Amino acid sequence: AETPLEPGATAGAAAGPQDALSLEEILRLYNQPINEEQAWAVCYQCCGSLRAHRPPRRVRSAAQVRVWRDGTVSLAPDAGPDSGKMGYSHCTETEVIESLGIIIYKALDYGLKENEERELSPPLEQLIDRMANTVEADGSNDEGYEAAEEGLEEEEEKRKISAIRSYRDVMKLCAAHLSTESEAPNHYQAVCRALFAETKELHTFLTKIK
Amino acid sequence: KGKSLYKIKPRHDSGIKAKISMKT
Repeated sequence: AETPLEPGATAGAAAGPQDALSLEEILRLYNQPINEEQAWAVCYQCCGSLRAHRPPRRVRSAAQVRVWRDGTVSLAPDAGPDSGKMGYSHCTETEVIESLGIIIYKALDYGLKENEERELSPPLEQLIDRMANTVEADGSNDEGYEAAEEGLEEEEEKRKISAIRSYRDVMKLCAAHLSTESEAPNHYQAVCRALFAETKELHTFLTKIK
Repeated sequence: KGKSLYKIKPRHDSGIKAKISMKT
């Protein structure tokens, strides 16, 4: 099947710029960080669209992450001066994941002072740690190979969780965060759809006030 | 509803914020 450039555009024939908000716009409008559920959702949705829409793009700013009305999340091209070089080419999947992890963390950290740190739930912190490839610094990435007596399936599961190498790995971890993994596509799409709708509502309200 | 509720702690040298900062 042919893949469109913007996943959000698949929802309607006439999807325009007003049907998407960048993560940066969302952060600025609320003037506060995203919550943890939104972070899981943006992560899952973004990896979903990255899986379907290649070539890989490194995420340089929250302005590139676009949340669409229908709850899909896509990555806009980097408009920076070096876009077309680092933005598109010679960029591996793990590099894209790393950059996405950093952007998601920054969205969770939005507005906090340099000497402050947000307390994240351990699973989300672990996800970002693994995405951003910062795990070795805290010594917690032991690859899980000490469990030689464990079954192969368990070992394989551990390997998958300890080493993120693909968008699919990220999505699996996001799905595992839910009580019912099979609900991940609908749930995370609904969270992103709500994020878009609530931000639009706030925007309309603030515009009226002005 | 819709509010981000989170705890803030002092930034730690070995915390995730420091590790992310080193990457950027």
